[in-house]
Amino acid sequence: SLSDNLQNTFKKIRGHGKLTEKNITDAMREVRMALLEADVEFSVAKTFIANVKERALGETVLKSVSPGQQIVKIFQDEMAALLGVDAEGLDLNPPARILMVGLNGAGKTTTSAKLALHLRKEGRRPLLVACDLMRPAAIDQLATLGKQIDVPVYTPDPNEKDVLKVAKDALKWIENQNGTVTIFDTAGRQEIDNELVAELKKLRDFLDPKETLLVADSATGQQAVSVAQHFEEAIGITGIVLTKLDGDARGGAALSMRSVTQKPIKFAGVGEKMSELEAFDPERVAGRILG
Amino acid sequence: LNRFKSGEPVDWDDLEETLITGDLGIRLTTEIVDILQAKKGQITAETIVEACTEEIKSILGESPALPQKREDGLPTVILVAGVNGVGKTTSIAKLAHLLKKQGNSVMLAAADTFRAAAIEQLTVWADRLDVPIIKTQYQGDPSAVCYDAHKSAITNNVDFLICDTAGRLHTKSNLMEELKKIERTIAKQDDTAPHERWIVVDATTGSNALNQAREFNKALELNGLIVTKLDGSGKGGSIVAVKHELDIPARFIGTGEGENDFSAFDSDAFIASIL
Ligand SMILES: Nc1nc2c(ncn2[C@@H]2O[C@H](COP(=O)(O)OP(=O)(O)OP(=O)(O)O)[C@@H](O)[C@H]2O)c(=O)[nH]1
Ligand SMILES: Nc1nc2c(ncn2[C@@H]2O[C@H](COP(=O)(O)OP(=O)(O)OP(=O)(O)O)[C@@H](O)[C@H]2O)c(=O)[nH]1
Ligand SMILES: [Mg+2]
Ligand SMILES: [Mg+2]
Repeated sequence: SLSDNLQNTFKKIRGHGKLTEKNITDAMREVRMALLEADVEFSVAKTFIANVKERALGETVLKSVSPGQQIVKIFQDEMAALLGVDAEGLDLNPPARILMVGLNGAGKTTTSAKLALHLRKEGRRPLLVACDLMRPAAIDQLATLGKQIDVPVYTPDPNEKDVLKVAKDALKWIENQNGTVTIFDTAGRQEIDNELVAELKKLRDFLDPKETLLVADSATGQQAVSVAQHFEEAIGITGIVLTKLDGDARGGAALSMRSVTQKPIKFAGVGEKMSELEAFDPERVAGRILG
Repeated sequence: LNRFKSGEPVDWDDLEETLITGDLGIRLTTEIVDILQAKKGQITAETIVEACTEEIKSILGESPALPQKREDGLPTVILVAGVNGVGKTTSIAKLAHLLKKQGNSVMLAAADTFRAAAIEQLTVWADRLDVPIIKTQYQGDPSAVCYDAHKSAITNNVDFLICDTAGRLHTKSNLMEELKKIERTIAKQDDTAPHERWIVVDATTGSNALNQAREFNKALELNGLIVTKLDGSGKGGSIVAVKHELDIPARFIGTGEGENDFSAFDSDAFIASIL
């Protein structure tokens, strides 16, 4: 682990005076390895290390702690602070609409249903709208999940090709429901697919959602920056949901996406069950990234 | 890469960044850069791409043959596994389409009985591609589906039986045990089956792909890998690390959501996109 590696690097140094520039530089090599192994994006890792190096240089080696341990603590604190800042809740002012977006297979449909259940447990009346007209049985999938959690789902005709028409019809349907917040599930797409991103932009502009959540797989590698940046620039996101954190992905994508968009990571998907959605825990993910 | 600056020294940092951002992982990247740097003076900015290509190519090895029809008339059984959302079901549809276009008879086993509308999803594909599908009710036994499908494939002289399975994280031992049970069940009617045991990996996954491959390999002794979503920004470099450590070769790539967005793995094209 990084802690072990740093402890080895600093075996002989004990607590007095400032951390030297050499202490820091030696540690940076180890931390860089750890960040890249944790799938933090290359330039994000570089920037993060440079910023923390500044802070570390001012620190005094505490008597009871080895410099290695101290540097790990500095990094963990910095990372948890970066990951956790302004992790507020959801803007659910009426008309409360939440748009779920992201790459193919990230977990949007599952997360849409989990979020609906979460909101219902909070005493709200959620509705789900199936706007994925592309994937076979996507509408069935959301309808099935909606039934499991007892949340009404707007299901378009699977032969419908126009997602804006579906959105228009869904808004009409919503008027006759007794809902207080609506979650719109969308089709997966690759962030560099200009046509599909343009379609999503039209949908977003039409719905004018209070929240646009980027659903992303926590095991995403070096493309995390590209993914987050493209969605942010094209449609503007208000938050991120990291999924499949119940696995052993190190989760560096959290740092990458957060750094490049400055948007909060609002939730963590921690399993396939509808109950397995948690508030994002920055300390735990920081610990996981640094290993 | 500073590749075409004639007479210039190699920008090793640039090469390192290229490989890391291609998701080859820092460890394998360091190993490759060390090997190339050890070839003292033989490599210049002009030849670095070629040298690096050769190095990665030697890791990836020869592309294996396409899945073969059996000579004894029994179906070739292909078991497809992987973590959640990587593209197993869609890749199976694409593979069925490809094999059918080549003149083979294909059957599908909808053995993801767990996820909402998983059976429906594969059924839509089966109908579109005009391929028979064996399924059971939602939350039925996946091993039983594979057994019944295998029985039907044998009886009907089907050339290829492809078994879809539920996505599962490799860290969940009960789910990995279920997968092993599926494999054992398939072996009941033909102890050489399943003949192909593949993992599907997402091209945008980072180093976790290696963890995935390790665990699925322990469960199934994988002999192939499909890398999907190469139409996106992901380079799929993690599959080089998988080949390097576990010797599991890439067989096919997915390049989109349609049934034709699928082709045999080609290491030249793959490496070119990384470099
Ligand atoms: N283990 C685990 N699996 C998850 C989690 N979230 C989603 N999944 C699974 O990931 C797979 C993909 O989820 P979907 O909800 O279909 O993903 P999607 O983004 O809607 O996919 P597309 O609509 O095709 O782009 C399914 O097998 C889900 O059960 C999670 O937090 N943990
Ligand atoms: N762009 C792109 N999308 C793909 C590719 N392969 C699969 N997909 C999409 O990825 C999403 C997930 O695909 P599935 O086939 O449902 O994945 P899976 O592994 O079976 O998922 P689970 O069964 O839930 O674990 C769908 O939206 C597919 O259309 C590909 O090569 N390119
Ligand atoms: Mg979906
Ligand atoms: Mg599937």
